[in-house]
Amino acid sequence: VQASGDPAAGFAPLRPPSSADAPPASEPGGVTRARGFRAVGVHAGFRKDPSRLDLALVVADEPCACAAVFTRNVFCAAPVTVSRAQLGADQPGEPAYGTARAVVVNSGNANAATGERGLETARATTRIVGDAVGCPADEVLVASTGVIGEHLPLEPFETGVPAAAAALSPDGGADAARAIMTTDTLPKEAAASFDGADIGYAGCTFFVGGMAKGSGMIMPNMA
Amino acid sequence: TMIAVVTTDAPVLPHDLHKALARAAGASFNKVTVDSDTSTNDSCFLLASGAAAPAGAEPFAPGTPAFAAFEQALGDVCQNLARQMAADGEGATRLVTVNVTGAATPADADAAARAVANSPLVKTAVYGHDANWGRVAMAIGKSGAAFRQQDAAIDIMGMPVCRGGLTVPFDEDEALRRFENPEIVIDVDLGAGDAATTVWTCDFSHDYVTINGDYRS
Repeated sequence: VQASGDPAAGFAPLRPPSSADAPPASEPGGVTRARGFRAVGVHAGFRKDPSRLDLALVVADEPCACAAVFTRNVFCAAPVTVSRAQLGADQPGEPAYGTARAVVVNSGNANAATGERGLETARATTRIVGDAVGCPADEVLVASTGVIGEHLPLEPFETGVPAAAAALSPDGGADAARAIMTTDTLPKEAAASFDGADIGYAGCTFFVGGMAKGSGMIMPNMA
Repeated sequence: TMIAVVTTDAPVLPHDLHKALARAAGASFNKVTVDSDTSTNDSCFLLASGAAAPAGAEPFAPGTPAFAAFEQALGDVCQNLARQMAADGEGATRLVTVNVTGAATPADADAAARAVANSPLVKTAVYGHDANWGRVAMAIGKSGAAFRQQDAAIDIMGMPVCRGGLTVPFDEDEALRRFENPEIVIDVDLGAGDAATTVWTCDFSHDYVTINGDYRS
């Protein structure tokens, strides 16, 4: 059989190019594109470089429905254990959902493999954020990313969180996306919308928006 | 580590939100691999304010058009973020999309796609702009997926390179031209069933070693 990369010469491609192969388009905006949320990214001091944002805060105007999925890595970090418990899941893999008001993320230190001290740091973080945004600690979720096996200092939260809370903004999503970066070269945001007209909510437009970080140690297996 | 925070102003109850998130994450974040290493800290949060709905409006209920529209938007956002993560993998110069069709089971489709996406030899070939389909064949063959090699077909960047488990002559200059694209697509048909999946990864460059040899310092 004589063939070449030209489909006309012999074999048709397995997947003819089509619009169905196109990735989903994203609208502008990220984690604050949906109404009812404010966010901020600040330098709190987890990193030495003062020009680098290292603390992100996402806060809902009111307590709201929340769900989460977490790594199945047995060596899971303290913030995973604490956030999972906040959402009513005692064991890895149990459905984690409930009510939440805020998510706080630091970059530069993963607070992983840090034992009981790490757990207490994560719990203390929820109290600090709760005090700053005006909600119970059990409505605060926490996440960390960075180096594994080093104790996460609490001081940057004590000074950085009140400053962050004071700067929360509906326009703060982009800074929050930058603050959670580690070796990422770009912040990652996406948003989508849908019209309520044909689904029983005439006159409403709904948004979904988000931010993510991830560049290395990446093969998520979350449940 | 991946961390994602996603929000919506749609009204959704917490347990329904979790089901939607689990499905969305399963088809997006959980289909990304940069280096085959699963972090200690991966977390994805989804919050629903309901702020776009009139006060007192009923929450979106599973099985309704409203919930389907919400899940579509959530899936789009998660897949978009997942692709961004793969494209920005440490040292990456290319996003690599691996599509597997014709698998006997969804688990086989996942195993085959993940074997290709995690193969350092496939990833370095992409970095070198080398349409080395033999490495793709090696990866699916060792994956544990059930199929017969004489039923397998492989395309790289839309160019047929393997049919019936055998080589198909192709235009190397055209392959080099197609490797200039920012996204490299590898299609595999196992010829063993109807299951399919997509996994996203990136190429493997010298910079990955540089970054990770120096991470703590």
